[in-house]
Amino acid sequence: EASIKISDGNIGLTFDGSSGLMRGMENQKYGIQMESSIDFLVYNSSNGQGQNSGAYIFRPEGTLPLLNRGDKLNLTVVEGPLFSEMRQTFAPWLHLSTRVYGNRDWAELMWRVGPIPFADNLGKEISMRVSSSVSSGDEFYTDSNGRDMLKRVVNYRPTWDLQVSEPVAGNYYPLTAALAIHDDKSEMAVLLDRACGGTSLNSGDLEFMVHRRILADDARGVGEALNETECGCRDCHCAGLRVAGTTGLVLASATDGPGLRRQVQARKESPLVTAFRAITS
Amino acid sequence: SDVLDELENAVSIVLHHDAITGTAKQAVADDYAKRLYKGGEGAASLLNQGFKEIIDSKVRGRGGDDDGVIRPVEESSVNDGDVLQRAEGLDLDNDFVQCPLLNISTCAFTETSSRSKQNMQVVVYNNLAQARDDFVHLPIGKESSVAVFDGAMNPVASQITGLDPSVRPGSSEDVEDLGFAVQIPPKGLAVYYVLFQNIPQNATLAQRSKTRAVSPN
Repeated sequence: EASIKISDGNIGLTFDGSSGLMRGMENQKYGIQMESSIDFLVYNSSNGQGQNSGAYIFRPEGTLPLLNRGDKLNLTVVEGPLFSEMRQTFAPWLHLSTRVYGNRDWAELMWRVGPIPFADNLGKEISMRVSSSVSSGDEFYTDSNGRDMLKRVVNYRPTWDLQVSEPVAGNYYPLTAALAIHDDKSEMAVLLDRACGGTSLNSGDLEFMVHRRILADDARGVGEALNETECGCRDCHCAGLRVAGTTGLVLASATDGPGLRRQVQARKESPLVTAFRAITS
Repeated sequence: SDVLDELENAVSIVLHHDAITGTAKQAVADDYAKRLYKGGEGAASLLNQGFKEIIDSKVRGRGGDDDGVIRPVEESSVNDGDVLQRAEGLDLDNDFVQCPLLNISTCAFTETSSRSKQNMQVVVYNNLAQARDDFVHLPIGKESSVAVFDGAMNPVASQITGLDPSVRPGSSEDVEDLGFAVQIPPKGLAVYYVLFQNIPQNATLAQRSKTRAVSPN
């Protein structure tokens, strides 16, 4: 199949039949459709030049190819009366299910990362990147503890002339709830279910970190590498932590984007509380 | 309730920058997680008591709307006790439980209930100040025949989907996901019934989604 589309209601996502990657996204409610893709970046955690990456420090030394990944993604399409879903396996330790519901105007990205392999003796930071044809240039917006959105500009500081020594880490900002880009026609945003770091290094990109596994200490006081060889027990050797998360992906018109973004943000901050009990008739 | 103090103490401890950013040794991070977990468990049991109190007080006829959606007691008007009782004389004495690992489709209660065909009452709480349409997803045993009803025993459409193997590595085979839409009032509760037996005639049985693998060209 040259391309596979999943769509329920207003949101439609198209996937490329040869690479298995997402290729386009549309929101019929606002008459918007555009090229868009989702991929993962594996940053090589620097352990040299005098400053290691570590618990306090993100200092990547380039990126690594996605390990153990065949050159194409196998897809599993799920279609049902309430929602449809596309399941992609980027690597045995890296999975993404993209879900669209019939009565929702945004998509849910359900990702599972880990245990991150480190047989190559390299620490790694894993980031998800949503790329699109939103002409955002070098501007993006990050939330301030869930309140107003602050404008960020790549390789720029408003209060002094930045000498760029860390082209990636120097453009990562703290995110609590949202990362957004827009041009005069459309807005795209990701809504997070936890705090993390994020950026937009290229026009149309939304990138945020989902997991990291570091093999060296950064000499800032922890005195231990962020490597999870013991997760939960002292002497057992643990393969490493798995992380699962759900991120909302909003695509809307430039005027309606902020409203939809805040609606999805409120839901991420206050997930439903569900309780059960047996009924004996 | 001093049960909440335990959660409050845990949250105040993890406001330390080392807890928020993870700049701590593994053992310290594990300790933060343990404190939060114990505090969260205590608060959940308090919520469960609250759910039981609010819902059972409806059954004893202290009001509520007959759409099966339960609003805070002081706002309720129409007695929806009949509504709950209209569901074939349900005995609702059991306590509520919650499942913190629902996000990775893990819940012993719903999985065993479906396998033993134990009907369930599900309560959903919305903490937002706006009414909310959302979805609830529950793990159930494979091949369950199931129907969902709202609090007024109106049938609700639902979907059964096989789990992606990576959601629960090594234990996804005999579990499926039951998803259904819910409507909840602002700062309010809504009640649903998930029935595996004695399913009324007017039921809409859960539909199984179609899954197909696509190998890239």
